Amino acid sequence: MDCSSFLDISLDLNTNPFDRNFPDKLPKKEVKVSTSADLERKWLVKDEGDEQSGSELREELNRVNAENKKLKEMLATVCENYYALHSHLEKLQSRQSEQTELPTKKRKQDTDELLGFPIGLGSGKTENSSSNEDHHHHHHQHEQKNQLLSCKRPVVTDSFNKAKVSTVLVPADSSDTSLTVKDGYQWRKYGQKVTRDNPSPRAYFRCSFAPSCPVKKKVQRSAEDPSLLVATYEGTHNHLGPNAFEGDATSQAGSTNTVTLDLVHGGGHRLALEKNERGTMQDVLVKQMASLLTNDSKFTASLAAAISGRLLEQSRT
Amino acid sequence: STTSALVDELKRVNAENKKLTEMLTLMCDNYNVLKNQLM
Repeated sequence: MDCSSFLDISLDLNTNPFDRNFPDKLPKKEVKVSTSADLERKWLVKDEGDEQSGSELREELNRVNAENKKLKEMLATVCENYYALHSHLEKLQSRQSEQTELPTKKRKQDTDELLGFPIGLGSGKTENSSSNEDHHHHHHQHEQKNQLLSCKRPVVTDSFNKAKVSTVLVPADSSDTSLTVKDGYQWRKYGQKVTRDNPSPRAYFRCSFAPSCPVKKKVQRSAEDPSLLVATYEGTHNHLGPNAFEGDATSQAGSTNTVTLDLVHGGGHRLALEKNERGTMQDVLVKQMASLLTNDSKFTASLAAAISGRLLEQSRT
Repeated sequence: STTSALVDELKRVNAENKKLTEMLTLMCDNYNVLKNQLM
């Protein structure tokens, strides 16, 4: 299936020298950003009372701060694009899993017919039996059928049904003991326990759509860094979150922000950011980013840090 | 003391920049992986 027809999957960062039409050409390795580490060292050995040093230092600080801001904006844009692509992929996956489930049901029904069992016996329907003998007979048949089916049942090859486990690090106020991670979904807490390896308790949540949605979440304050909450998600939501984007991912991709970054001129980055519906997007971004993560632990960690960056930025402005 | 405070702040922002750059690189890689999955 040519997915490119549904979704514009270019990152659309409009960054030079990387070609916006070829996100493959985006840096595979760490992006080299000019740092002022040398300058720091330089100023450390200089006389502290030097006024000129101070002003240059402030200039450098301003430059680095501006670069920091640009990086955060770029990261947010990449996250948005990633999110749009991810939700599109999830839609495709759920569609695919629906398609694979249909033949399975058909096969099960065929097996019932083939074995001479009444249709619907295995699908939760109960039959009213006038005598205990009949009931016993059916029960025996049911057991026999289950044994046969368990032998014949094909191995589930649908990788999308496998429980996906992902971990997200979310910054949290150390005074907050609620162990709440706002990720755009609603959760029901069903337990809490203290673990050996961590003084903070671990809270267990189920998706509010349970039992139809199998996703579970564990939240615990990080033992290494108590300012972070570690949220572990098991499974994939089979529904959109309450604050999810409406409509197709295509339309989201069309309304994403355009970032222009000039890495060539002026020795720094010149960024022109055109934002459409910035407020809405940011709001949704913050709420949704944490909820749609891959199994890639590196990504989950980076995304959590991105969220924290966005929150910090918002709190400053 | 002002200079040392500025240097400290510069260090902090530089470290944050470095982290952001790494994250951005990582995100680009992840994006490309996802894109290849879709293609």
